[in-house]
Amino acid sequence: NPTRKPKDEL
Amino acid sequence: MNILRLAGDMTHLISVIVLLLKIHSIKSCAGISLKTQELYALVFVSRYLNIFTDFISLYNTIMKLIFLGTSFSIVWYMRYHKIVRRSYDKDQDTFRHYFLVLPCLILALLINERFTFKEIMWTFSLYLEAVAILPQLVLLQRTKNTDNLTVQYIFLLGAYRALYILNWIYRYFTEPDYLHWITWISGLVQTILYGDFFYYYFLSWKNNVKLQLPA
Repeated sequence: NPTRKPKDEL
Repeated sequence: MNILRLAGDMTHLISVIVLLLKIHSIKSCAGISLKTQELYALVFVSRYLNIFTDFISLYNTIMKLIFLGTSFSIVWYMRYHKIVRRSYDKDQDTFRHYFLVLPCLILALLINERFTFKEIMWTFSLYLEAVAILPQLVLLQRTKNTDNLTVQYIFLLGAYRALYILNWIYRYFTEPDYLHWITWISGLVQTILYGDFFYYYFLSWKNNVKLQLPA
């Protein structure tokens, strides 16, 4: 999974 | 960030403020489950391991610090504050932590997006958050005279999760590649656990009577 976005939810 | 997500975060924040207000102003934690509060502290510690490594936004960092700080201060108040701790219903709050923590940890080791320490802890926090309210709901059922602040606190906590679900639906349709099955299913389970509470909450609100869960 190369395009892993950072986890932005709390 | 969309409005549903912001509303969810704010509801979560207000729920914590309501609880701290109760503890601060009336120096009482009657009806509040220490087990649930300790589980939340554990949830935030395991989830926010990335707080200093992955910078997302100032908002994100501040909110993480607030949730970490408030969850630990609530636990501290309930355990050690010389007046507050007297009001803790220890004999009623009997739910065992490890019945929830252990299965969540095992599940996180088995079902996760990536087998790394941070990822497993993050997944564990999602599973644990889903069930962390259970000791509180059990205590609520056992407590005869639940005060209004406790009921509002639990309601706001449930509302936060419901708003997050709406946020996920919105994001799914508006953002490409936005797919988080583990988060969604845990969040859905968490909200379903509130189903019964919500039902009696609205009933008590409609009939203008005090909320009491049937035994």
